[in-house]
Amino acid sequence: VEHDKLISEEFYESLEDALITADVGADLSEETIAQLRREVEIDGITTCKEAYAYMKRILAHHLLIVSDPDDFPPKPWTLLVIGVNGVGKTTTIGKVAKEYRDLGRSVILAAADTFRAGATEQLRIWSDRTGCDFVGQHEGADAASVVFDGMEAAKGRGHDVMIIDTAGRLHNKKNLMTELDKIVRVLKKANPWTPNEVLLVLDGTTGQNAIAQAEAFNDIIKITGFVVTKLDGTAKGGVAINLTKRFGIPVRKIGVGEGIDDLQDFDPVQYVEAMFG
Amino acid sequence: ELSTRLESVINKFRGQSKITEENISEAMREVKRALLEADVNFKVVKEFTKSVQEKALGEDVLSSVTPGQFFIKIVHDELVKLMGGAQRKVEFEINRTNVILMAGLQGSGKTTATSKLALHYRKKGHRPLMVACDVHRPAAIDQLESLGKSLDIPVFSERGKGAVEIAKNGLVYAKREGYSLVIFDTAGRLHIDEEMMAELRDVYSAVNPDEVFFVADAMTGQEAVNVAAEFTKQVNCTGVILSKLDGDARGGAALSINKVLGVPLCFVGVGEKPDALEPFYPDRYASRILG
Ligand SMILES: Nc1nc2c(ncn2[C@@H]2O[C@H](COP(=O)(O)OP(=O)(O)OP(=O)(O)O)[C@@H](O)[C@H]2O)c(=O)[nH]1
Ligand SMILES: Nc1nc2c(ncn2[C@@H]2O[C@H](COP(=O)(O)OP(=O)(O)OP(=O)(O)O)[C@@H](O)[C@H]2O)c(=O)[nH]1
Ligand SMILES: [Mg+2]
Ligand SMILES: [Mg+2]
Repeated sequence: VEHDKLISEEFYESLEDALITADVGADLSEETIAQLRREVEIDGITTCKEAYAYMKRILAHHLLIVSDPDDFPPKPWTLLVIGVNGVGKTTTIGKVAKEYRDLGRSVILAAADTFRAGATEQLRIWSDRTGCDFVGQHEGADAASVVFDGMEAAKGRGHDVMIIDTAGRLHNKKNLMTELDKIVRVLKKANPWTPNEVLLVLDGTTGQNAIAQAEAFNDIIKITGFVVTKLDGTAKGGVAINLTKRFGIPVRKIGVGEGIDDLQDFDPVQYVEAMFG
Repeated sequence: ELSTRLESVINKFRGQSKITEENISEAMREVKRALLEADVNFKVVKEFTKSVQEKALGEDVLSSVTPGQFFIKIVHDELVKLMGGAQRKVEFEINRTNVILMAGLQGSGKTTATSKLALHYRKKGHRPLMVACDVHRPAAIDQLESLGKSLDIPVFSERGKGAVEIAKNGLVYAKREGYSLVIFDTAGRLHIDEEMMAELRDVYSAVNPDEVFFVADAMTGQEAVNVAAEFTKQVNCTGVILSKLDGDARGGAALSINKVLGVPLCFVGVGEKPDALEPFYPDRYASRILG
């Protein structure tokens, strides 16, 4: 995109191509360029440089949702982490646990992925790294019973925060989605205020399927926030813009690496800058 | 059973008796949308729609179908043709030590695919050994060992050593013990991570693989080609395994990887269990891409 030139049809085309390449999606890309054209006309913008800044502002605006979490969370503040397979749920929990631990909170991790090989061991390592309490069972155990054990332990030991790791599940598998419903019912039975936060973790390299994922998960449990991971790679995570706009749910955090400190608060302007940086 | 997108393509030809320059550009736009929604790389989409448009205008509509149906058939057939060159059956001789190296981004399904391949080839008469070369992800070795245990397929692992050393020792062990197939599971890594790509190159040199399978997640978006290109440039990928195809992601990434890089599709993962591995069928895949 040549910034010092005057706006032309080629400029709009190359912008639309850039959005599609960033996984923003064909429809939203077209809509964004249409909105840009309108604003350019109304404000009398002539240079590519100015138009480019306008476009970034339009995108950042799509990503801006202001929502405040509860002010007085009951103990334990319960965070449920869900998403399809391999997106980074377990790793994200390790990073989030570190954040709470740095704030002096006592945290318990519940290994409710009782299906996948090595899942409980993986979370246990993150628990050790962050000084959390831990609850888990053998492979093949009932996921909801781990959640129940976690609640009992959290209440009994007076933990401030409980984070629940769940098995990756493809959203088109009805029985796996029903299991999530069961987990929420077990939580609510123990404490009707929970879960306080439900984070849907999305892989930053995912294309348009992220929309189907968000729809299906949101149908089963009310999602309160997205986490977009693996943004340290070359994928731009443009699909997050579509999701925020469509569902009115904010992106809470972004994952930028495999290390314990590789989690950042979400900032719409920075996100869009990184997309086109 | 057509999707709404394809129905709208057919509708562009409603009331028309043949395919013309006018009605085709509208229809082509819908096809372009369908392919982009399926995460096909947008350069591949541009090239494909151009060649389909030329073909459709050059053919006479069969009298038994409407121009819309005829058009969809051309698009479908061109996709099958495009993917037809993509499939590749991978077989190994039983009386040698065959080596497979697994590679790909984080979380794409490599470790699971390792156990699936081991089971697949054991059923074909091989004696497989899995080698745990992921020394980065917490409990990665545990994961592979657990998979090996439930399948009764041995896993070579050495905690506390580096990936290259484990790979070398694993190969020596495999040859000594007479395994006919050794599959090296590696850590997920970014194609732009110089240190990790160097590790992969070193493992590659150490084990001299017969096949290097790039495992790609079916839901990968537009970056799929760039990622695969870098992996192929550094460790010559000989095949793609497309995982999580039991989801509803259309999987356009595989089409793009094959078209741009010429790397064929060898298997698709259709579930989390070890038997959830299938050969790749171009015709079924073409239908899936079109939605
Ligand atoms: N580069 C990078 N890798 C990440 C990030 N987050 C997670 N990963 C890696 O992605 C892979 C999968 O992470 P997991 O935490 O196991 O993902 P998961 O969603 O719990 O996976 P399942 O439980 O199997 O569904 C691991 O190799 C992680 O190290 C990130 O932000 N950046
Ligand atoms: N539904 C489904 N899940 C799959 C498939 N292949 C892998 N998975 C799941 O995807 C997640 C990630 O699989 P892994 O085998 O751990 O992925 P990986 O590439 O080894 O991950 P890293 O080593 O962290 O890079 C796990 O939850 C697997 O069970 C598949 O074909 N279908
Ligand atoms: Mg996990
Ligand atoms: Mg692995």
